[in-house]
Amino acid sequence: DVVNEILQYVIEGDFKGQTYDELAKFVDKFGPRPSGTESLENSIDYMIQLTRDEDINNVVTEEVQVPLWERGEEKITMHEPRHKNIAVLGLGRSVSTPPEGITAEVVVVKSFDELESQEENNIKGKIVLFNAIFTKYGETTVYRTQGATRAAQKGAVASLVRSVAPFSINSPHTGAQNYGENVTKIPTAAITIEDADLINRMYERGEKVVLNIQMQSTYETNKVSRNTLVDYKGIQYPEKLVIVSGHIDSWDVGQGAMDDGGGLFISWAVPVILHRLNLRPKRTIRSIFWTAEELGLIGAYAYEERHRNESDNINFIMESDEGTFAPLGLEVAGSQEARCMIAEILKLFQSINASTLVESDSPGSDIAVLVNTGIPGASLYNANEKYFWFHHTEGDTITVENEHELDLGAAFWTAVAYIIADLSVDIPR
Amino acid sequence: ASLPKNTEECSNVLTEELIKEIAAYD
Repeated sequence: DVVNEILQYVIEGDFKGQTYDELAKFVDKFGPRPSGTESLENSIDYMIQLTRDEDINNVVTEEVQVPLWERGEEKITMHEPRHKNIAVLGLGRSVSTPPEGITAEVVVVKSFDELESQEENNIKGKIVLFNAIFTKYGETTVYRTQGATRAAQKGAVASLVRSVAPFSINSPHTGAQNYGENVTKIPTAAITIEDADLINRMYERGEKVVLNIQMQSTYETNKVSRNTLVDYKGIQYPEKLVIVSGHIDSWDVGQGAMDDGGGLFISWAVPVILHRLNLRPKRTIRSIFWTAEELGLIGAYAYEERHRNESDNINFIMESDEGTFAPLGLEVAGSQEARCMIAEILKLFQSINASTLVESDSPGSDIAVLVNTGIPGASLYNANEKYFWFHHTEGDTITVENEHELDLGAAFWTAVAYIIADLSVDIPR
Repeated sequence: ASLPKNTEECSNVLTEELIKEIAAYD
């Protein structure tokens, strides 16, 4: 009756509300935790101590070289056709503008195809605004990650992107972007949906839109951070691993409570809950707190490289990085037999409405690095319809989280990990 | 693309023994 024991203990028993309380303490204490900062390293030390305070002492860290991109002053002012301040968040790794800023006319496009169809003379010396309407994150985010490179290739002096979000109350959403090789690095930033639509309407009416963009930032590549590994040793096959995970770093806005504080804390809760209930599975459950996810899955790539020769021991890998709202089930990658085993396990969670198995070739963010090598894995499938309202914004605070839903998530995460780690057979590759 | 799984297709994939083992956790 393990599932019921865990659900009862977390949802109604002594653990009720503890995931939320610990998450709230954590994000209130450290606030945002960007890659390469002292805040992130202090938060890692805090999680290690929090785990040891639970009498779980099998905790190690592994060093990872990470970048530090630090935002300075950012300001966009519309000069023509009228004066207006434009809310802005620079994108990760963006270069600075000169101190006086860049003043130029705006060209609005809705897609890369539209950009490519433009004469180079029409782009050269101008600011390109990518006003791509949000469809799915994976589809729309390319304008954020590649927009600066594509605009620079056509001679633009700066690029702006409509925030990658389906909804906005004038909130800009930051995020990572990468400069391609052999292109001029131009400043790049996100503006709000409202301002992107405003500029788009003016542009389509034939009005000349002129902006001044002022952005300052610094970028260093030689900082050191750490992945944190908490092992809850299995009693029969300690070398075999079932991994649960979330990332501990965040963007420099809000508190990173949703992205990915919730995923971090339900993964931290797994060994804690099992230890408190004295439930010891056959295989080892490893909780990993990934570092430097936001600037490109840097901790996950380092882990995969460091543990490549042991990867056969990973039986299953789980990650929560798309919200910890009410759990609905799992988004699973693996063979037909692996998916059927997980589907059978999920049937045990009908009482909390978390029995749905969604198939995906590449679930999660960090774990995609390992799943793509053939390891079966899953991400938390949850009622995250509003996730991208808050993603990478000042609005990502503990206020977004719900105490009961975090309890459901922690209980579900723990029970699923326990069952997989305790079965008599491995999840097949 | 993510698609909800049709679990009926699993009926011939897992052994009865394994299905019973998993059910025993409830």
